[in-house]
Amino acid sequence: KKKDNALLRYLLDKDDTV
Amino acid sequence: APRMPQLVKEFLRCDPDELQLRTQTTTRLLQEHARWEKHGEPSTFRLLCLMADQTLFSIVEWARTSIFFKQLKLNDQMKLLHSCWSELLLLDIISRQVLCGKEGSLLLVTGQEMGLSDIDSHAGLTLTSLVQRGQELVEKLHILKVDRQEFACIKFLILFNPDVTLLEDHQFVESVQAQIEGALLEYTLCTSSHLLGRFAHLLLCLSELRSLSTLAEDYLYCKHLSGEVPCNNLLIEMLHAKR
Repeated sequence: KKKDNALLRYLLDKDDTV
Repeated sequence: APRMPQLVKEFLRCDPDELQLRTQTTTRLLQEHARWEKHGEPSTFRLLCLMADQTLFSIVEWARTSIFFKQLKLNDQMKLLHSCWSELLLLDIISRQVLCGKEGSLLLVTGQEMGLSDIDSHAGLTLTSLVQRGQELVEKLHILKVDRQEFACIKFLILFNPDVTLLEDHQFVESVQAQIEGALLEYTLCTSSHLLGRFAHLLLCLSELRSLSTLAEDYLYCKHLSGEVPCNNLLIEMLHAKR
C-alpha cells in the first residue's frame, strides 16, 4: 500500500529546506 | 465593499497562482511533446490527461501549504486527498469556466480554448453526458454568480470532508469543516443577503460536483484499462488509490 501511493507520499512529505 | 471574513481572506491567500500553473503546464506539455516526436503526434485525450496530471500536482501543493491541512498527520492528509482529488480537479476546470470561460467552449488551464461541439463530435456516450452535466453545473454556478472568494472556500469544504473514513484526527477535520461553512455562510450573507437560499444552492452544487466526479473517475479508469491514459503519473496513482 505504501509503495502504491509513493508519489503522493513524497509530494506531501518532501522537505522544502533541502 | 462587503466585510470579508478573515478566514475567506486566508483561503484566497492560499489559492495557487493561475499564471504559474499555466506556465508549468505549458512547459510540461512541451517536454512531453519533444519526447513524443519520435512516436508520432499524441492524441488530444493524452494531452488532456497530462494537463489534469499537472493540475493534480498543483492541487497537492496547494493542500500541503494551506492553513489547517498542514496541521494534519501525513496519513490523514493522504486519506483526504485520495477521497476528493477528482472533485478538486473538476472544480478547477469548472471554476475556470465560470470565472473566465466563454459559452460553447472549454477554457483549458493552458489558456487555450476547445470548442464543446468538437469534443461532442469525438466523444462517446459517457463523455458526452459528463460534458453536458458539467456545462449545466457551470451554468448554475454562473447564475449564482459564484466569485473567486466562494470558490476558494468551496475547495476547502471539499478537502475537509469529515465523512472520510478512518481518519486519525476526525474531530479536527469536523471542526475545520464547521469553520469553513461558517465563513462561507457569513460571506454569502454579506455579499448577497437579498438572495434567499443562495448558500443552500451552493451546497447543492457541491453534491452535483461529487456525483460528476465519481462518473469522471469511472470514465478515466475505463480509459486507463484500455491503455489510453499515460502511465506512471499522479493521475494513475490517485485512480488506483480508491480501488
